[in-house]
Amino acid sequence: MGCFCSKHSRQTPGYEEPTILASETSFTVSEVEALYELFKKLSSSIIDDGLIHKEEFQFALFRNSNKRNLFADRIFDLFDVKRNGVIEFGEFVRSLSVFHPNTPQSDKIAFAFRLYDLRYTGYIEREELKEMVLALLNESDLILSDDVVETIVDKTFIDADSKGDGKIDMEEWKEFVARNPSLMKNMTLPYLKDITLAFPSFVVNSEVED
Amino acid sequence: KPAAMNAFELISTSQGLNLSSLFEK
Repeated sequence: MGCFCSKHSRQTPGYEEPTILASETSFTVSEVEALYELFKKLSSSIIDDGLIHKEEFQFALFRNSNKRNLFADRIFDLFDVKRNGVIEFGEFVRSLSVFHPNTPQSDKIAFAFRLYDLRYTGYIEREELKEMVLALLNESDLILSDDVVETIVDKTFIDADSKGDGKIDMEEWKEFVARNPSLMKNMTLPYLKDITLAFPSFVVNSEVED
Repeated sequence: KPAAMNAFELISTSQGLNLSSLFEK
């Protein structure tokens, strides 16, 4: 007789036990189980191998698997902790946990810094900031002249680079975010608190009680 | 209005940073 809730279906590469993931993140065991339902959906949308490929990530964000976007690339790269070109379940849960409403603001601020430190130098440099502004303009309907872009980047740099050495370090970033808290808005997904409601099928599949 | 924003505010409006799309059915 078949059993649809068997562990067999969960032997996908990179699968990690929800109890362990819950102990290391802001999620409860039930929430990790619900995230597995979301993960299964995302990781089977193009290639059904239990791993999220970049095309699948892009498809989930834009409903278009070919849409290139600097920021989606950055998020994917940070989620792909092992740097093997795919997001495994454990990586997915640990990275999404940064966006949980209960996660300390300091973790969110550090993640955002890494996101914007395009060349992994430990600093956000002016050139990187300009590159990101241009990428944003490229993906939106906004048209700004190069002079206006230069002014925006200059003003931001003067404001953020309090030491005046031409680059923004983590300490300056923390101070800048404290003065501009709206910058952290997209680092919290209220949805993650309701994830068990969004993916209730985990209740059928759940192997662990919270 | 965008010209008055700081660069990071502008960047944070990117669709690529809006992960709530991942949860859309």
